[in-house]
Amino acid sequence: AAEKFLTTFELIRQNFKNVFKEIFEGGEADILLSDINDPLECPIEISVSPRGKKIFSLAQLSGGERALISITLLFGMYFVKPSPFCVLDEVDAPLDDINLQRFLKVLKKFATNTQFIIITHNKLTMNAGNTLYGVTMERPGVSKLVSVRLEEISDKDLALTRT
Amino acid sequence: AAEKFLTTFELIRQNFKNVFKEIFEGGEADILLSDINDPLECPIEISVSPRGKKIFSLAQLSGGERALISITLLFGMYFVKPSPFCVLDEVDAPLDDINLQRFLKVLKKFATNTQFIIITHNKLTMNAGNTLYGVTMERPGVSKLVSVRLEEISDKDLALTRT
Amino acid sequence: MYLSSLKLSGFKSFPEGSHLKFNGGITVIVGPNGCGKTNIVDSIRWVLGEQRVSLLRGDKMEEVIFNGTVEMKPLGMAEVSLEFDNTGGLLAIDYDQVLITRRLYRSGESEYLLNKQPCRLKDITNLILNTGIGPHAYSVIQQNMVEAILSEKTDDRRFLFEEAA
Amino acid sequence: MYLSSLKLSGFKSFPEGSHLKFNGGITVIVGPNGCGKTNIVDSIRWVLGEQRVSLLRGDKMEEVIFNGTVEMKPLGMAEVSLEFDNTGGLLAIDYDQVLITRRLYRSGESEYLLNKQPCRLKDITNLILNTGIGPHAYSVIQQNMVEAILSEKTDDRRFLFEEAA
Ligand SMILES: Nc1ncnc2c1ncn2[C@@H]1O[C@H](COP(=O)(O)OP(=O)(O)OP(=O)(O)O)[C@@H](O)[C@H]1O
Ligand SMILES: Nc1ncnc2c1ncn2[C@@H]1O[C@H](COP(=O)(O)OP(=O)(O)OP(=O)(O)O)[C@@H](O)[C@H]1O
Ligand SMILES: [Mg+2]
Ligand SMILES: [Mg+2]
Repeated sequence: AAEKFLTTFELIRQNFKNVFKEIFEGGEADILLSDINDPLECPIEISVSPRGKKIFSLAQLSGGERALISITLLFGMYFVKPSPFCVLDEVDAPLDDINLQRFLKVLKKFATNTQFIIITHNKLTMNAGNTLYGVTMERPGVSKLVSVRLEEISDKDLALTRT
Repeated sequence: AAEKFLTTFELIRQNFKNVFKEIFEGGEADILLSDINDPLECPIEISVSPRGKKIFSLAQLSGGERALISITLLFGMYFVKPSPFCVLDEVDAPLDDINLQRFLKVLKKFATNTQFIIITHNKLTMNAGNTLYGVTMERPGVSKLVSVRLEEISDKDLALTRT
Repeated sequence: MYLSSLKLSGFKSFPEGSHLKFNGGITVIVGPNGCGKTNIVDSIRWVLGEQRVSLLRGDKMEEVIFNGTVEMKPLGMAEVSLEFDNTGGLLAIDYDQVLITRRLYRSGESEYLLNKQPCRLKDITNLILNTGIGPHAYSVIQQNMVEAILSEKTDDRRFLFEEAA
Repeated sequence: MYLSSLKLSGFKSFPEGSHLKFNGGITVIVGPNGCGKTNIVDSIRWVLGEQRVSLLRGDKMEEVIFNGTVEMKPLGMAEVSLEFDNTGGLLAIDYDQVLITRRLYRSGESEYLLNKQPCRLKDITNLILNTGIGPHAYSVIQQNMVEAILSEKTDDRRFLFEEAA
């Protein structure tokens, strides 16, 4: 069991580092078993430094930086045991425009082999999709699905009209 | 001490209900001491139902609804013991455009008596301010302040140019 | 192998039948706060066998059944069906289209169906085992996952790693 | 009564002196992820006497001092000054402008100043007591406050109510 965990851990680690390079464009990232002799129980440490920064603990990183690292690690795990589909619920909320574009570029690259279902409030993310569904609640508490054309998305992300 | 707490609690409760009416435009909200005979120790319950919905627990509410309730409660407390200023760090992140506009309308109304300092990535919120500061990091890890003109904020919230 | 369709009926804020069709690409779901988007995510976790009620934002499993509004009565059953295009043969079952259905009644009784044939939950979990499909933290990524992953409580983090192992 | 100015020097990602001026209205602060906006919020909590290091996103108070980058060495001291326009007389001190300063050295030594005169932390906390000013959860509202407030752990919630009482 320890064998299997160590093998998987090393795969996650490599994937984490690769995805990190793509999303962060520089900087260092690693995950480590704090005690190699106790792989099944010891704490797993994450250490990350965006390009040019000296980071002593993850808590020092900003809300957006933490969100991006978290998604990087999840993608790293994802590629060890890929599901045919991946569902993302508003993971882009804390990201600024530049980080969001990097994230979407990586997502589109992965989308050649993986089906993504993404929930978002963000116009840039909406533009990245090839199918767009709107959910509305005309009657309070009752959800209704509408399919949406992209040109109908104006500055109000609620101007959803049925096609 | 119990006296004082009960008095404050009732004030917070009234303020909470008032702010809720302004932000949610309908629906019900309340906070209750689960055991009136043990006011200093008993759990404090929050119950909220947006207009037309039947809600059995706060966990059922969406990310955006919870954020809005949380800000409503904080404002409720705030008006019991108002500070001359209030700092808000990206509280608007989970809100859709319609809720954001309601929040900003309430904020501007309170701003006649309270100074607000708001951190945001959102264009609508930027437009609500009368002073705008940009923070950039030209040298990695070194923050620099720039003052920003609103007309310079294009679709890229990072196109901050010094005035 | 991809998700081709999702049907919800009586699940959370979807009292009447609602049907989403997916192609293999990137599907984006939008709408105002509280309109039901995360409920759709919950339904995918649920139909794939999620038993951890807290990950479905409830205290008891019964809470996934439509509990009514001021205008509508509660319903007695929740049903979700997820259809896969299995032409790649990833799922070890001799069908090009695979339909997984889960039902829950207020009595607490559950039903599971594979291509409309009643089966046990076990049959569904065995079918998707080792395909990577399932309600894993890394394939159905929740709205508040950031803190959970970077959590100082390193047990949470270890659990995540073990899901992928 | 309003905040008129904030100066940071050696505090977190602000190694050199940085100066924000405020008017009484709504000031909006923007910028990319990780550029230092929340650090500004931390500096306001800190200069008002925040002693809970976890609320400043650190393990030890020393972590508020600029710790260097690949191009710059760490600094030995953090200093933040907050100036209030006190023409309303809300602060019980006979000045129209009130300047509160806090310094921390790597040695662990702290200094506090009121209008540039050395004082004790106690003098600052007494001055702002009962004015509503202070690093309260409801007046300096953090980036991840939603979960803390609606937290199922009702102690957190009680603590919030007691701050306002
Ligand atoms: N069992 C249930 N019966 C009826 N309605 C329910 C049930 N459970 C949840 N809901 C409704 O679902 C709503 C929340 O939906 P959901 O979390 O999907 O919103 P969302 O679209 O993700 O919003 P956000 O953008 O704010 O995250 C609640 O307001 C509640 O009314
Ligand atoms: N003691 C310190 N010395 C130097 N730099 C520090 C120190 N503490 C934090 N930082 C830097 O501050 C950065 C985080 O800043 P901050 O949290 O203010 O970002 P932000 O502007 O709020 O971003 P976001 O929009 O993502 O929330 C970290 O990347 C780190 O480099
Ligand atoms: Mg949601
Ligand atoms: Mg921040």
